[in-house]
Amino acid sequence: VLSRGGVIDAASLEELEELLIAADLGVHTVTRLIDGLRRRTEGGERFDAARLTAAMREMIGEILRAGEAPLEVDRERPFVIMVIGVNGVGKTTTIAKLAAHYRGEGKKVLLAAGDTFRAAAIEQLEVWGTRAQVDLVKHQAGADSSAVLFDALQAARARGVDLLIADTAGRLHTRVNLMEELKKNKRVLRKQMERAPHEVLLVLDATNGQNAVQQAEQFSRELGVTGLALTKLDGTAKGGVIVNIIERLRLPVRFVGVGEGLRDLQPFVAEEFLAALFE
Amino acid sequence: SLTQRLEGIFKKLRGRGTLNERDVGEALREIRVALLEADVNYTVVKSFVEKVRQRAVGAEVLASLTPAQQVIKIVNEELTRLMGAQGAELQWAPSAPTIVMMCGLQGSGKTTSTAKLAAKFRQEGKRPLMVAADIQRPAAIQQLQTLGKQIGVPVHVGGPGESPLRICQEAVRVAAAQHCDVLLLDTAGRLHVNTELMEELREIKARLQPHEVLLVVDAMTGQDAVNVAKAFHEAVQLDGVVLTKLDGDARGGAALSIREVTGAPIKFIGTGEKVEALEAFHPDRMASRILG
Ligand SMILES: Nc1nc2c(ncn2[C@@H]2O[C@H](COP(=O)(O)OP(=O)(O)OP(=O)(O)O)[C@@H](O)[C@H]2O)c(=O)[nH]1
Ligand SMILES: Nc1nc2c(ncn2[C@@H]2O[C@H](COP(=O)(O)OP(=O)(O)OP(=O)(O)O)[C@@H](O)[C@H]2O)c(=O)[nH]1
Ligand SMILES: [Mg+2]
Ligand SMILES: [Mg+2]
Repeated sequence: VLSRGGVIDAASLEELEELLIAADLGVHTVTRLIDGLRRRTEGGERFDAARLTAAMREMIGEILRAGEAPLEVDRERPFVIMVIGVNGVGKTTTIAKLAAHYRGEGKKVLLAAGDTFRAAAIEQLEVWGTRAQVDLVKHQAGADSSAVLFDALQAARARGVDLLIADTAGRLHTRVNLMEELKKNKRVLRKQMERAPHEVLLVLDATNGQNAVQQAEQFSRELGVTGLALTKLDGTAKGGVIVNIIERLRLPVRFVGVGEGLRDLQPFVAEEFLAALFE
Repeated sequence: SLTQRLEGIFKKLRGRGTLNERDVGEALREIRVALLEADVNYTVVKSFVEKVRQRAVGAEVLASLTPAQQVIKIVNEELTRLMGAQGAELQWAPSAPTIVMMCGLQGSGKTTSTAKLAAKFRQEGKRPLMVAADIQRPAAIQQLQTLGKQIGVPVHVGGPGESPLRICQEAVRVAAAQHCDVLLLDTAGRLHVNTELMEELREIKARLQPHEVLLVVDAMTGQDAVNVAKAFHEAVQLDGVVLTKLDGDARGGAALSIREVTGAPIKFIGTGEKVEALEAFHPDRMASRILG
C-alpha cells in the first residue's frame, strides 16, 4: 500500500478499515474514507498506525460535527415535534425522555398518543406520561391517528403549552399506505398551525445496519425529516451508519438514547460519538 | 445486481474452460462488497469468501453457464448450505408442556412473535399458554394480554412484586394444571452486556429447562449481530432464531452471521405486524435476498 511518495503501514490500514466496517459505517463509506485518507497521506512522510488513526478520526470528526445542531424549541409555541420511525426503534421511550428533559427546563409539555394501532401503545405512553409528570391527549385504540394529533394540537394551543410531542405507530418505510397515513398526520397538523410540525424527528436504532440509510432516505423523501435521534447506544453497536446519513442527507442528530430510563437521553456531541467509535 | 456485476467482470473471459485465480479474485471482491452491504459481519464475510475461493479456483465452468454464473452458483450453494436446513421446526417435548423461551434485544419483536407462535399453535389444535414475564417495560403485560384476547390464548400474569423467574415457575404449574401443550415465555428485552439481566435469563433457563430457547432478532441488525448472538448463546444455549421484520427491505445478513457463530437454525420469520405474519424459513430465499 504505497501512496505516491508516502509510505502507509498496510496492516494498520486494513485494521482501520475493519474497525470502521465493524462499527456499521458501511463498506462504500469506508472505502471512500480510506481513499480520502490515502490522498491525505501522499507527500513523502511515513504514516504509521497512530498517524493513520488520527487522520481518520479527523476526517470522520469533520462529518460528525456537521451533524451537531441542537433543537431550538423556543421559536414557536406550542413547538410541535412529530416522532417517526420503523418498528421498535425507541420512539415512545424517546418521547418520554424528551418530555422529562423539557419539563426539567421548566417547559409545559403535552403528549399525543398518536399510535392508535399497536397493542397497548396508548397504555405504554400513558405510563410514561405519569412518570414524566406530563399530560397526554388520547383517543381509544383503533381511532384515526390524525384525529388524535388534531385534538392534541388544539388542546396544546388552548392550554398555552410550550411543547407538543406526538407519538406515531412504528412502520416500515416500504409500506406505501402507512407512509401516506404519516403524510396525512403531517397535513392535519399543518392545516391547524402554519409551520407545524416544527420538528419531524426520525428515530434510528443504533443496532440497525445499512438499512438505516434506506430508512433515513425514504422517511426524508416522503415526510421531510428535520432531525434524528439515535437510540440504544448503551449496547455494543456503534451506530456508524449515521456518518453516511449526516454526510448524504445533511440531517442533524439531536439526541442519543443511552438506556431505558427517563434520564437516559443525551444531546449528540460529535467528539463523544467519535471517541466511542474508535474504542 | 451481483450477477450483473460479476457478468461484467467475466465478460472478457468467454470460452474459458476453468476459473483461474485472478478471475476468481476479482469476482470475490464483488461478493465481499455485496455481503458487507447486506450487513453480514466482516469476519463471517472473510471466512465465507475464503471457502468460495477454494471451491471456485480451478472449478470447471459447466457448459450451460457463463463463468459469472458458475461463481454465483458456488456462492449460492455455499450460502444456502450455511443458512441451514429448511423447515427446522420447533421440537415438541416428549411430555407436555413444551416450554419455549423467547429472548433478545429491546424492540426485536419478542412479544409480537410470542403471540404469532401462540396463534399458530392454537390453529394446529394445541393448547398454548403465554407468560408475561416482562415486568419492566411499561404496559408490556397489557400488550401481551391484548394480543392474547385477539388470538384467544390465555396469558399468565404474575402477582405484584413477583420476579420474572417466579412468574415463569408459577406458569409451569398452571400449564400442567390446565393441560396446556406449550408454554411461551415472553421475556423483557435486554442488552447482552447487562450482566444482571443476562444472569436472570441464565437462571430462568437453568430452573425451568425450556425445551426451546429462541433468540428473536431484527432482520435490520448490523455488524453487532455477532456479538449479540455469541453472548446469548453462551448464556442460554440457543435452539433457534426468529428473524423479524423481513417484510422490509433489509437484506438480512445478520441471519448468516448468527448462523455462523452459533449454529442455531432460523426456525421462523416475521413478515409483518399482524399476528398471522409468521412464516417458515427458506434458506435458499434468504441466501438470494442477502446476495441482492
Ligand atoms: N437499551 C436501550 N433500550 C432502549 C432505548 N430506547 C428504547 N429502548 C427500548 O427499546 C424497546 C422499544 O422501545 P419503544 O419506545 O417501545 O419503541 P417504539 O419505536 O415506540 O416501538 P413501536 O411503537 O412498537 O414501533 C423498549 O424495550 C425500550 O425500553 C435505548 O436508548 N437503550
Ligand atoms: N413490520 C414488522 N413489524 C414487526 C414484526 N415483528 C414485530 N414487529 C413490530 O416491532 C415492534 C416491536 O415489537 P415487540 O413485540 O414489542 O418487540 P419486543 O422485542 O417485545 O420489545 P421489548 O419487549 O421492548 O424488548 C412492534 O411495533 C411490532 O408490531 C415484523 O415481523 N414485521
Ligand atoms: Mg411506540
Ligand atoms: Mg416485549
